[in-house]
Amino acid sequence: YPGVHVKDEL
Amino acid sequence: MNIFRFAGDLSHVFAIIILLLKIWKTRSCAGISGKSQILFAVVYLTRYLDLFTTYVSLYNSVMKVLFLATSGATVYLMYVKFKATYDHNHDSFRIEFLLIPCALLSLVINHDFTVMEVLWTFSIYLESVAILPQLFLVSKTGEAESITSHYLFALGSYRALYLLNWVYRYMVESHYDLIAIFAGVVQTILYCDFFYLYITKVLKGKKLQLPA
Repeated sequence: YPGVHVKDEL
Repeated sequence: MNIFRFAGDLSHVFAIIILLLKIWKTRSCAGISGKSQILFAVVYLTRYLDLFTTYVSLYNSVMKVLFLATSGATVYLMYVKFKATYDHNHDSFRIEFLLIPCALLSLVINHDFTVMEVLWTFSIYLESVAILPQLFLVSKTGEAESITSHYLFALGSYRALYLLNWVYRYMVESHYDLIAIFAGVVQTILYCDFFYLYITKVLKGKKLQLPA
């Protein structure tokens, strides 16, 4: 689901 | 984690260390915009709230704490410890002109209308323009010390390297985040003029002086 973004960056 | 992302992070950490060392060794923050430093502190505070909610990796958490701590230390050095050396008169950029549009934009264009997501979006937008008070200060004084130029070059390179990281991730992992990409492009464009001066002047041993 594109609304949930994986925030694995800084 | 790919090489572009890692190089970007290293460049970012390098920039912060250069700045802290400059202030500490010279006991002065002359030529540095306190307003940009406050904006960066706001950027990290609003983005890294997820330290308490999501765990990505030890690397991620350590870097987040590092950015929070070092930006807090920079603001402390500028506004408390070496306050007397702060170039108050030249650092006259009105930060509300950046804060308010970024806040409004993050309320309108975001991935999800939740507090955490809007704050994250706000921090991404704000980071893209947070260097403007610093560039404004350089343009007002017409020059920058070499060490300040190295700081700006490392800081600008960081997001440019992230752009390469996003191209790589899109191709290899089909991963992309339009908000981050858009803001990253804006952020990198803002440095272009500076990059040009850095390469044509500072790297040739000359001081960064703007043409009159």
